Amino acid sequence: IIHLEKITKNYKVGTQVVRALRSVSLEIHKGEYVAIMGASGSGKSTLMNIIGCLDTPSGGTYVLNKRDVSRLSDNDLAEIRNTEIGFVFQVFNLLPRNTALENVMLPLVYAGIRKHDRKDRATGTLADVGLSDRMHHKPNELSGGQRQRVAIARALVNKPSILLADEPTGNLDSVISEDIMKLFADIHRSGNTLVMVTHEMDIARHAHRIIKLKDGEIESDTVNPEP
Amino acid sequence: IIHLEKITKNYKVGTQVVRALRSVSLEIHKGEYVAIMGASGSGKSTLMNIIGCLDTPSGGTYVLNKRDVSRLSDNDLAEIRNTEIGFVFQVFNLLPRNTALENVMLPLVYAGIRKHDRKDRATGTLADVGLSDRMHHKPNELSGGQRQRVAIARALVNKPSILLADEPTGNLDSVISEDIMKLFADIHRSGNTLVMVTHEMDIARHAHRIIKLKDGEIESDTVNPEP
Ligand SMILES: Nc1ncnc2c1ncn2[C@@H]1O[C@H](COP(=O)(O)OP(=O)(O)OP(=O)(O)O)[C@@H](O)[C@H]1O
Ligand SMILES: Nc1ncnc2c1ncn2[C@@H]1O[C@H](COP(=O)(O)OP(=O)(O)OP(=O)(O)O)[C@@H](O)[C@H]1O
Ligand SMILES: [Mg+2]
Ligand SMILES: [Mg+2]
Repeated sequence: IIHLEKITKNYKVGTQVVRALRSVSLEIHKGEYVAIMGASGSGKSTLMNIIGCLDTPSGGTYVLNKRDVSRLSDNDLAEIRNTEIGFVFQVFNLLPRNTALENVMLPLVYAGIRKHDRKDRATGTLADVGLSDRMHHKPNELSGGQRQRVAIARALVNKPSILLADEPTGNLDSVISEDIMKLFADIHRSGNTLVMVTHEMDIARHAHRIIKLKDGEIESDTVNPEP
Repeated sequence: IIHLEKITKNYKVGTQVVRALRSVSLEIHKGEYVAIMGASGSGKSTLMNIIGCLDTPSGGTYVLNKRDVSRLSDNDLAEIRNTEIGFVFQVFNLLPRNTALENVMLPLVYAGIRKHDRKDRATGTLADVGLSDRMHHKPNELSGGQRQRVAIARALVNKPSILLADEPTGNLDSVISEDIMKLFADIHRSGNTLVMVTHEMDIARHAHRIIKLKDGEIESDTVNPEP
């Protein structure tokens, strides 16, 4: 359902051109569980932003669910993001003036869920990530790992068919990381597609397939024999 | 040089009181290398902020370098921070409108270093963390791990006698993490004191002593036999 063909992404910094992605071609099928690894700066977040329709490529094509999304307008991309994709950002991106609960309820507004049910579902998902007693805290009243878990809950709450997670456990201890990995496994078992960036092999081991990026290109793409 | 006696820290959220630190007593001597571990929300960053003079305790005393800093004014705390302590924040805290180089030069302004030398030293420290080719990028033009490395460089550039690092490798792959650990080992070998929060045992193993926090209190404080 995710088909990238010769994707490139360039940034301009002053007079310099940074080639964040040099040529990435990749297919991910419905229900796959993929981990993306690679050195800092190798292009992982840039690739995730393109897959998640947060950014458009400089070159190449991206067909998502049989639809060419490579050059869509911001409004069309926003529609796809809100209905089909859940995204856990590497730098959380929570609304600073809203509580954890309000942040997690937000995706359900786009899904047209009524307020009472939004509150129930967001409360349930926050319980799943162990934050029942922090629901009414704003982001600056939460620890780093708690903010990360709010970002995870927000991505999961509308049960997206494609879950993209960029370093979801970077700020979490091993106990909570295991809980998060179980949640992801549940999502995967319900038939959804997961793409996860991580720098930790222990986390990548949960996936069926491991893609390694190097300098904006795919260096290797291997099946994980024992997920 | 760091002496905490029955330190408590409370936050008020609406009508609720959050006891982030319940009673922490702890001594760290000059030249020690200490790792602090514990579950998400256990109080590690709160403790680091008090040690680093970014926050004052609700109760208890803190004597730093023979001086009681428990109830100092913001100005006095700022003076201590800028001259004696280097701090790597869990959420980076870079100036968004300034380049990596400018962000790393900033602590040297407080140290009274002239501009030409500030530039040289900041350039050198950015090279130490592998960011020579990203010096003129602003934070939003950098990857997550690159921002983390700018935060590390900024903390190291004025060779502080006390280095405090809150999850310094949370966004870094194992290769770069090892480079950062070597840099920290150099700082330690020069006689400085290091306190590092981490959730990864592989990183904590570099320290001589491992303190575990649980629910705002010290659960264990053990010597690491093979750092
Ligand atoms: N400004 C604040 N207002 C209210 N509660 C706060 C505030 N800052 C922190 N807390 C609470 O205090 C507790 C300790 O927070 P702290 O940031 O020290 O945890 P931590 O051990 O660093 O966690 P992590 O590993 O997730 O970064 C958490 O439960 C958090 O919700
Ligand atoms: N807006 C931008 N402008 C200029 N360069 C950028 C921009 N965003 C990213 N880059 C550069 O593109 C490269 C890839 O960035 P990306 O964020 O994808 O890396 P990453 O693999 O996610 O790294 P990390 O593991 O550190 O998060 C980096 O070298 C970065 O400096
Ligand atoms: Mg990234
Ligand atoms: Mg913390």
